[in-house]
This record gives sequence, structure tokens and C-alpha cells, in this order.
Amino acid sequence: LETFVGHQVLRVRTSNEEQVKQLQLLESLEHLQLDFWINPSASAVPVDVRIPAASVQSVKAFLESHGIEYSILIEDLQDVLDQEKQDMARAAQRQR
Amino acid sequence: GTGFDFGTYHTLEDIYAELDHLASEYSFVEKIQIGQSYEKRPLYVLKFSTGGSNRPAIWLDAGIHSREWVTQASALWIANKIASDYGTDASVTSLLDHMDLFLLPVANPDGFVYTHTSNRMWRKTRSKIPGSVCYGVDPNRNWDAGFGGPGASKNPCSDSYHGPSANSEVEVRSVVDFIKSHGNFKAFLTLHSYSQLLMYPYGYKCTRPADYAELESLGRSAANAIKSLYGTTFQVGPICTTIYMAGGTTIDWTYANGVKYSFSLELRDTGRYAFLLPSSHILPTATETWPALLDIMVHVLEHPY
Repeated sequence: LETFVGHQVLRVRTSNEEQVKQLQLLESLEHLQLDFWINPSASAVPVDVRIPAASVQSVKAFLESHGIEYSILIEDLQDVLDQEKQDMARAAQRQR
Repeated sequence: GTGFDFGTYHTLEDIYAELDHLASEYSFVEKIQIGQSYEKRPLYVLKFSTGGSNRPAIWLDAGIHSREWVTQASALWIANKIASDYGTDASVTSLLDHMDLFLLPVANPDGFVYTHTSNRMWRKTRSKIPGSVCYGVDPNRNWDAGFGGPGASKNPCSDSYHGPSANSEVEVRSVVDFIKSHGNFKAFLTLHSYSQLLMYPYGYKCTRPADYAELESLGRSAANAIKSLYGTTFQVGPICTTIYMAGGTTIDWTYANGVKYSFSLELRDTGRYAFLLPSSHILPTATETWPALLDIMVHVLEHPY
């Protein structure tokens, strides 16, 4: 089972078409292995993106260097998944 | 009953067992198989029918993007709601006395199993792409409507990869063949998450559909029905301007093939948990979505075409 320790999910708010294009450039950099949960399309729509631990700092540096605003939706993705698994195990226990 | 807990996430095996239970519990509920997935898992549909043959029908599906677990869970709760309300709720009774309803709770079983066993983030099918090290196609970009257009990737490793050709995914082709062979579907409702959006065609272009006024008005009425329960607000509009352009989507194909009332719903939430919604949200999400679906289905019943 793949784990996601240290993966962060950022909500990125672009303010113009230029910034959308910069996000689309980021999307094309396959080595970063970014998982866009909401794709960059128009500056009015927020963009949610999962970033592997190894790429978090470089992506944040990229956003900050281009003045692109972001917030952290999920601090550590594995924590959320662990909680989900515990919930399922408890429910299965109850069911039995 | 089996005491099935609709308020928690389940494995495919549990879900399929509950389909058997519902089919055995209610005489007008039948489990039918419309095909197999790429990895040969059955595609099970619950058929709700109180008689007559080839009556006008409504389609409801969930889980085409496998990681969006709240949709498969909501579809199960909705199946049980429909079955248990027939004979007591006037709208459901009238609906099933005149129309058939088909519900596919797990439209992408291979991807769903993969999210449980290997990668919780998996969204696509699990087909092997010739010539690529990557797997899977985005099944909501694989339909023959604006296929290969904007908002879909030609890169097999992308999460929005449209596939080598339209209907290349057997999970998509099975539904296409079923809709075509039945020939009398009047509505197609497909559940996704997240973002709280209620959308109608088109995604592959930004021109208004011929039935724009009615779809917009019905969409708003349905969104108000959602809001009436817990205040959850949904945006309403065509895919193209509500979220982004996307070629090859399900409802663009169903609308182009005569199913006027084609809607795609993006359920909770707007981003705090995204598609990783805690199980405590399943029941509130399902119970707030149901009035919207019923609103649309009653409109379909009252506006035959």
C-alpha cells in the first residue's frame, strides 16, 4: 500500500491568467509528480494540488517567487489516511 | 436486514453483498450485470422496476473516479432509501409506478479496489496502456463527445488521460452499450466529489445546450433542495464555465444521445477534506443529496418527452 507521509495538499489562488499559465507549467513538470485535485483553468477557480514530500519546498519556493498565494489544505496526507483506516476498522469491529 | 452500516466506508465485497441483500429484500429490486471491468470484476446495477417493459428510465451512477469514496457510499444509502420509501413516500411511489430506475454504485470497480489495496489516491481505470509504463484512463474523459478535446490529456501518465480512443475503457463502453440498447433513458445523473457543484452540458465547448433554460432552472431548484437540509451551497451551471473545459465527459455524451436531463454532481466538500471526507460526513452528504435527485427525477416524471 502506497504511503503519503509528508505529502501536503495546497490550495492555490491565482489572481490573473499569467499565474494560471505558471501553474500549468508546474503541472507539466512530471518529475515533481504533482497530483492536481482541481486543475488550473481560470484565475477565478482555486487550484488544489497534492505535492509529494520531496517537492513541497521547491513548489512553495516557486509559488512565493511568483507571488502566487497559497494555503495548506492538508498538512500531512498520511495522517488523514491513517484516521480513515482507523474509522473503517472501528466500524468493521462494530459490525461484527 | 443485515444491519449494513451506511455511515462508513466499505470494500467492494461488502458493497456487492449489500446489493444482493437489497435485491433479496425488495421484490421490485433486481441486481443485473451490465458488463465486466478491465480486470474482470462485474459491473452490477440495481434495477428498480415495478412492472411493464422498457418503461422510460432514469440512470444514476457513482464512483467513476474511484478515490471519491463518498459517492459510492452515498449511492448505497440512496439505493436503500429508494427501496424503503416505495409504497410510503408519494413521490418515490409515483416515480416507480411509472418509470424504471437503474443505479450503478461502483462505476469503476478496479480503481476502487486499488484505492483500498494499493493507492488511496487512484482516480482512473486500471487498464494497461500499450507502449506506456503508466496505467489507467480517466473514465470521465473517455466518452465519445468532444473526445480528446480541452481539459483532457494525451499523456498516459496524467490523471486526466483521455485514453487511446473514445470508449476504449470497457467500464465506459459497457454503460454506453446499455444506454443505447435500452433506448428509453430520460435522465442521467452521475455523482462525483468534490467542490459542491451541480452541472449540466457542455464541458467540451462553452456554447449553451438547447435546453439551457430548463436545465439551469431545474439545477437551481435541485441545489436549493440540497441547501434546505444543512445549508450546503452548490454552484449550478454548465461544466465549461462552472469548473473548466473538459472533453469526453459522461453527460456530454448522454445529452448528445438524447438524454435531456443529464446532470453531474460534485458532492461535498469545498476543500477542507476534498475527496477524503471523513465517514462521519457520509450520512449528511447522502441525505442532503437525495432531495436534489428526487427533485430532478420528479421533474423528469412530470415532463415526459
